[in-house]
Amino acid sequence: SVDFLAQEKIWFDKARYDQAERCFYERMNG
Amino acid sequence: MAAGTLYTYPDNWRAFKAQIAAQYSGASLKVASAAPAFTFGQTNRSPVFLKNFPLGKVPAYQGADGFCLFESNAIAHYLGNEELRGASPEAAAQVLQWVSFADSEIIPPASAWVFPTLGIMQFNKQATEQAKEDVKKVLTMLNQHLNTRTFLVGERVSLADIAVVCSMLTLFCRSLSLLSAAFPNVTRWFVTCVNQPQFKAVLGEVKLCEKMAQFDA
Amino acid sequence: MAAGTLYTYPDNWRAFKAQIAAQYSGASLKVASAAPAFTFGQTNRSPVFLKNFPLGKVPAYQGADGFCLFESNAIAHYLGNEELRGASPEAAAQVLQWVSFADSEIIPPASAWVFPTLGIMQFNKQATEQAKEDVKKVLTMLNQHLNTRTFLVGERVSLADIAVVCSMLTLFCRSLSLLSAAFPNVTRWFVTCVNQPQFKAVLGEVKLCEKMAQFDA
Repeated sequence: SVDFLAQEKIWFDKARYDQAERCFYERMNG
Repeated sequence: MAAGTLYTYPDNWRAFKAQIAAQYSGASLKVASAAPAFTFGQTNRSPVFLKNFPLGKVPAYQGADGFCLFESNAIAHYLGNEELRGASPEAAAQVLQWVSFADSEIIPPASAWVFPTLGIMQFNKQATEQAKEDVKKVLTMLNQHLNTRTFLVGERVSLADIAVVCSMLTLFCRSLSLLSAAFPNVTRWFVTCVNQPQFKAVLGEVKLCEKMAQFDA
Repeated sequence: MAAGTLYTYPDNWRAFKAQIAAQYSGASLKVASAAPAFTFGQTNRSPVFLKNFPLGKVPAYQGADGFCLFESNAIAHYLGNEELRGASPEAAAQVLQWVSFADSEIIPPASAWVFPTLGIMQFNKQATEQAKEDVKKVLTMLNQHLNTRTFLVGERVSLADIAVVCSMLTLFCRSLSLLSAAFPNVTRWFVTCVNQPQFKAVLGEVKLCEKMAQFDA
């Protein structure tokens, strides 16, 4: 089942994208 | 009929889902996106806000009756109506299918592709090329599904269309025009949706981009 | 009452959501997870399968009437009942809130933490430490929510509990025991859920891990 899990598509980077988006919009909104 | 306030920063595609749903259902929705009602980065870190919305994320919805919700799909569902949610068990499940699809299949590669062009993240050539491939794969599938359909589920707009359209807004407006010729059904469906009065009331005039946006340093 | 086949690989926590929902509703669900009915990597790449499930993802559900669904949340919703989905508009929205929460707030950091311990990904100290922090933040919030509640929504198990439990299975079974003392409400709720007959019928005996799993090279 580890082999199957390895083929799963997971957005591991999501936290990085969330943070970048948050910082961007916080800056834009003063 | 629901009535409440949606806390968000301006031009938040996640908030648009809820706002468009409210247009269809007639729910009374006040949008708090600017000072003094709401300042992103400040208000959503205040103790009062965090008491109701512990993660501090937006969009966040508070009903006039005090009912609190976070997660944009949940808010859109609550502010929608039976037609938007899918009137039969099969339709309701299909709506949820496409809503999940938007979050799991569209948003990750769309973000990877678009964020550098908005200056949100550093450009990474490999990540961008992979993201473009992933987006093409998803659009190919959508294009096939929409070959004989006007909308994603049934014969009317549903939360499925709202969620998928909103997840693709930055794509269509910044990066997708050169590809849209390859996905005519998706383009037809997208243009149909954004020209519905309920979408227009929230999104205004949506222009497909003329030129592919590049990395914005 | 729904009746159909769920295609998946074995021990797929996404498939468990649908299977547990079917236990509650009494839906008749055949699970095709091994040859000859289904071989992951082969069957889901075949033209027949892709005709019904264009992305080739599992779990995938096909009803006895031919109705096809992908995306695990949609399948679980379809195979559930009104109680699981939330009987009131508020409860239904809260259920969707927690289901989205599981996908967006739990799965990414939980996977980033656990996958290296399974030898699926390279260990990256910074990424793991960040993932642990993100998981702790989420558990703190959950722990607070469950301070005065037995279940996530209302007074009975719902799709919210099913989705969040299933998203945390590998966490609780591989990495979480040393933290579970810090999140007693979450642990109480998790143990209550996995000991429900309907959960047990699908998951079997769920053992919380004794020792924190480390990177498996």
